[in-house]
Amino acid sequence: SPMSRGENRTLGRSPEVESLSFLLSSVVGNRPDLLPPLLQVLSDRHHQNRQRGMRSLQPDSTALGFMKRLYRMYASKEGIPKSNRSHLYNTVRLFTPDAEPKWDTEDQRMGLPGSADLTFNLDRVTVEEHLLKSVLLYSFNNSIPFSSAIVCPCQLVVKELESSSPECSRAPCSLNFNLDLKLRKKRRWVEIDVTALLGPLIATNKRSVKMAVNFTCLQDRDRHSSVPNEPLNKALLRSPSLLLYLNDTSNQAYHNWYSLRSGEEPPIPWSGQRRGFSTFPGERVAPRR
Amino acid sequence: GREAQRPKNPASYNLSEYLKQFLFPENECELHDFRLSFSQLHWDNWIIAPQRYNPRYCQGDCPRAVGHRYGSPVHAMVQNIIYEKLDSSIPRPSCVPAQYSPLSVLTIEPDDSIAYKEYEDMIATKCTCR
Repeated sequence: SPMSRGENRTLGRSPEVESLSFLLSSVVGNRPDLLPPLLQVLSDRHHQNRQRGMRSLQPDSTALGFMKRLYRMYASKEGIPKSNRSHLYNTVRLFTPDAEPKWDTEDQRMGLPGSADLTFNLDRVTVEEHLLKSVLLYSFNNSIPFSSAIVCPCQLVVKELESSSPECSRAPCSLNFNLDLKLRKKRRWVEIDVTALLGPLIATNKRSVKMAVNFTCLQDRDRHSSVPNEPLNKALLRSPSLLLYLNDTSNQAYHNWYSLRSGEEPPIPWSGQRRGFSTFPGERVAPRR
Repeated sequence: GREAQRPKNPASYNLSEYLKQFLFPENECELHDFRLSFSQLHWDNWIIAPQRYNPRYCQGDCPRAVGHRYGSPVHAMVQNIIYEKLDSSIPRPSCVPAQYSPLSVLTIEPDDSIAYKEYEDMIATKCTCR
């Protein structure tokens, strides 16, 4: 078949050619910038894995499920970015908390998810990747059978733990949300927009973000007197993931705003002026002039 | 010597055969598929999607009169003339990609984070002679 013929011609069978770093270093020597982006990512990867004794990669399975769904939404079967889309970012990164979150023991005894201190390591975000939106992604496990869509009132408090940092003077370091969550059998993720909180930190290329989050679902809408909804809180998978929707301005990245409909502007990196610029599919907020 | 000086009389040729070499070369410059799977390259434990990738490639002969059929620049015709008339060590125009489409890739990063990226110029979609 064409594949085997091609393979013999381009890669050959000798063991040396099997090792990726040999292949890449023989192509570019000490000029990694000559590498196309995908090979550059893989070459770094191959080098780092050899240093760590080829530890196999284990991303969080729930997070992986979400990102595969996102991939199917944004790309065709052949992997080509769909053109009929309304978002303007060409990069989405999902981070899970660095270490096992520290939970408030008092809340644990009461069966509440309680508040947790989370640290996200953002080393993989490059200088050319500008933040457009950041989201905390919560998910619910299958312990509660949602026969139909249910709406439940919840409270979320997110506090950035380095409030002494200068960024806090210009933007909020704590956000309170009162939400009515719509949960369906197939849709067990909840996305909370925290761009206003994290935008200034990530815009200054901070390498890690520390935050305390407290997410509690209540029995009824009267938030002052309502009691926690214990089954739902138990179904809530404790530590959220952090999603960053970014615009990579390097020339290897695909910039789809050439195909923007007339009147739409190219994305402006997060700089505080454009609050609530929503680029998530389904939330069409026209950017203010 | 006399044989070479006598002007070649097109009438002695079959005209359609003569013209065919300009219009439809046998091994014409065109796009070919090359479906590879990342598992062949042992990259499938960090590339989650796509699992198969067809970058395609261009291969074939560039005819003497490249013209509009291949979207070639005028320079390609000039280079053909130089090769034929002045210096045959100068290479003829090559069959190369002229247009590409991007590719979306889902990868696991070294720190176990997950990245969705869109890269430019990853799949050849059109060939040209230049």
